[in-house]
Amino acid sequence: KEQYVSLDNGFARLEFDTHTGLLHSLTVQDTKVQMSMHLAWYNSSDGLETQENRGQASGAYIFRPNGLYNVSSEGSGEGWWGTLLRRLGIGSNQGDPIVQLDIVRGDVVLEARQMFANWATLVTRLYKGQSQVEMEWTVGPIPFADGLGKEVVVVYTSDVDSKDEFWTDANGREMIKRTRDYRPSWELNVTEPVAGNYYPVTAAMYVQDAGKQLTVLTDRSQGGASLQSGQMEVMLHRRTLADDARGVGEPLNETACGCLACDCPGLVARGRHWLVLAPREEAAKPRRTLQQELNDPPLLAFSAIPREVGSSN
Amino acid sequence: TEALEEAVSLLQHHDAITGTEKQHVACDYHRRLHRGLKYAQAVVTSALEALIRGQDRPGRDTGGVAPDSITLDSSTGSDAYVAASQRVLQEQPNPIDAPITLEICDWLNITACNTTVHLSSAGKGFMVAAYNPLGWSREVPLRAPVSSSTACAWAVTGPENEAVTAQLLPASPSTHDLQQLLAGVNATCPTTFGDAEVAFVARLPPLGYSTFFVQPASGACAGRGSIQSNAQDASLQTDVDNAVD
Repeated sequence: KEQYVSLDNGFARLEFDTHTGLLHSLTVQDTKVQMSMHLAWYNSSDGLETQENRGQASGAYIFRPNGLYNVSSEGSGEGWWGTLLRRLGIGSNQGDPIVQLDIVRGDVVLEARQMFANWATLVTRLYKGQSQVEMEWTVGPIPFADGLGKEVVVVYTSDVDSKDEFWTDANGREMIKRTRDYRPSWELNVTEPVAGNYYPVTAAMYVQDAGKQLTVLTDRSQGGASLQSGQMEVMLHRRTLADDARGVGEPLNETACGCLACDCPGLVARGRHWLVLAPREEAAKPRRTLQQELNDPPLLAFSAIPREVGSSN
Repeated sequence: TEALEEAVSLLQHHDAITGTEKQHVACDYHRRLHRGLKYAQAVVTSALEALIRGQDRPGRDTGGVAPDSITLDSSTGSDAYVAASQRVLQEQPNPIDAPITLEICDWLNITACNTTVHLSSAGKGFMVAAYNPLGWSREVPLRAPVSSSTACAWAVTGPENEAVTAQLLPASPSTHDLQQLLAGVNATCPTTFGDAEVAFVARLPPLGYSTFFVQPASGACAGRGSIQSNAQDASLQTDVDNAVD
């Protein structure tokens, strides 16, 4: 009956909207942002000659999107009418998705589990004593029975007034300022408003305004963009059905190796992002420290318990 | 280290990183990287075993713990760090004097383990050795797969034999789906699948390791209902904050 359910570990507080199942706000100590995150997919251009894609398909090398759609249990691209609209590049962003939300509480970790579709889930975690928010994403096998290639992204939307600026890392070292639809050394003719604003994110990207900085740390190299003020999106997984004619000669449609049957499942990917919110002047230290911790996790090894444990010192 | 070179060269190849290769080439990368990974795991686990047994230093008085903070200047460089590390190492007691064979789980992120130590089903508990590759001490959440059919509550003990706050979480439905997917495409590799995870926050020394012991907790089960409802039963209230590096 409550509109919001909260997770609070004493360092950070998350509020989820129980009506939509989506994140509503994030507060870290005295810094608060209204923010949400959801999964979406770009329809991969198939390379058939249209004015939009100019004959270029999305593939292993090329990102050439043709419409953006929310991932949801109803709208994963399987209905014929939706498929037709999507083939025509019509019907982008049909409002906010509604997702199943489950909460798990305990002394060590608080979890919010969101199921966007049976092939796309997010788990948001707050651990005891930690101020960063862990977001574990799981995507795949990406369905393609509708004949549409899909490139799945997570979209973080916030009220950070970043305008058209965002920062991405240079191979884990300095953060480089990016400006939407702009190149510092030549006059850009914008023909790809989405792909043309994607940059490598090997470790981190952030948006900021006068008071606060919101960072996404990644556990692997990905691609990312900020297509609106306060927004960040990161590419998670791709499955295309056409070759992009850059030399591979196959669509990017990877299956499990060693599986030779016709119905071999496509790959599933699971990874983690850490969200770091901090006052702008103090943000660099936690961002850089946590970046190192995410990229150098502890190495775990297991064994049976030695006999002497408990009997010695 | 010779065994690791194949993995290093492949990890630097642009097609291996980006996916700009045909499917059969991806599978070849997969095979080679897996072989390199297994070599690397053998190197790392043997090093950890040696640290735990204290075999790489005289006597059995080491615990594999590096100093918490050492001031370096340009005139002394890393030699001072090594010397200080060895001093600290020699001051640590080694609580374990038994044969230990460490193994690494390949699929911890889906609550599965392909080791001969059947974490989920043996019911006797297991040891976790966690090595921190960073040069500063840290508190880091760890998760280990367990089976709720073995025990409905689990206790975690730290390196000083102290109780560590632990929480039992049910595996998510998507994790169950991934376990079934893995079982379907990888039927020949013995794997144990946990339907739950024990989560705890580990305090790890810089450039060193800590050992934790995960065991079924006796007498903590009020019933055999859902794991989630027993999560509080699995919690031990002693904090890790007083642990010693």
